[in-house]
Amino acid sequence: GDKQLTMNMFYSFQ
Amino acid sequence: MLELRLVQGSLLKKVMESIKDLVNDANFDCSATGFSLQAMDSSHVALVSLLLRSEGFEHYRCDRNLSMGMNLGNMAKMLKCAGNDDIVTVKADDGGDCVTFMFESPNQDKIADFEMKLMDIDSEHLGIPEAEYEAIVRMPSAEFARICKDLSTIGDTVVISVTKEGVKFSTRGDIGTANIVLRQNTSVDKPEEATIIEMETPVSLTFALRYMNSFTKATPLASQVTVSLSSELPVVVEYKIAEMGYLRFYLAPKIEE
Repeated sequence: GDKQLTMNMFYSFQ
Repeated sequence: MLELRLVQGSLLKKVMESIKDLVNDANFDCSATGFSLQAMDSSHVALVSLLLRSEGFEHYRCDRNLSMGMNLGNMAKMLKCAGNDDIVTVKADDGGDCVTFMFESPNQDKIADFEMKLMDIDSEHLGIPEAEYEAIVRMPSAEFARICKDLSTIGDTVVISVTKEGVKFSTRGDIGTANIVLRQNTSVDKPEEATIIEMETPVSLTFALRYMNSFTKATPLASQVTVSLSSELPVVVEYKIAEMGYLRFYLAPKIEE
């Protein structure tokens, strides 16, 4: 199956 | 002191119904700009961003920036008790441990107040810079909901591909495959029925339909939805909230292993 990416792979915590 | 009076209280009811199943607890942030929220689902795959600008409220008083941690399921329960035509007022004291929702019927013959306990939530605020998207599709929100629902009966994921020809939604499952293509259509009588495709570069991304279907609970908020896609970014599914702001859902793609 496909691998699900997550938000923190794209955006960093402020 | 915080006091926000929203004549169209049903907007807040609709917002809560749209997000309560995706996010359990979240901080509502109040500032001079407006009433906002950013929160992720428990698996950090999807993110909700809400903005209700202060100008959209009949009365907006926010003496100092305030962050109020709320359980969204409980907040939705309370707002469900408001009538669809009710005026909703949100009140809180600085440093207090509760928030009050006041519901007024349009002719002022029924006034209710519901007090809810606030909670401490670790804020996990992500910085999301403005981005140029490779493709932006604007389409009727009901059509988008229909497509996500239909495809989820066949498969678990949707491939959204934008080319010059249009936007294609595809899925595959044990019983077979499905492809739905929408072409640009600006010739309709009503603007809310138009499909508009702006494409800089062809793009194709795969997403979990479970999340997409959850986002479509926001369909009652807006007649149109905007889907913004770039190959290196989460998709943004945006519902504009009449003259007040927006409800945006970000969803990270799936990639082949």
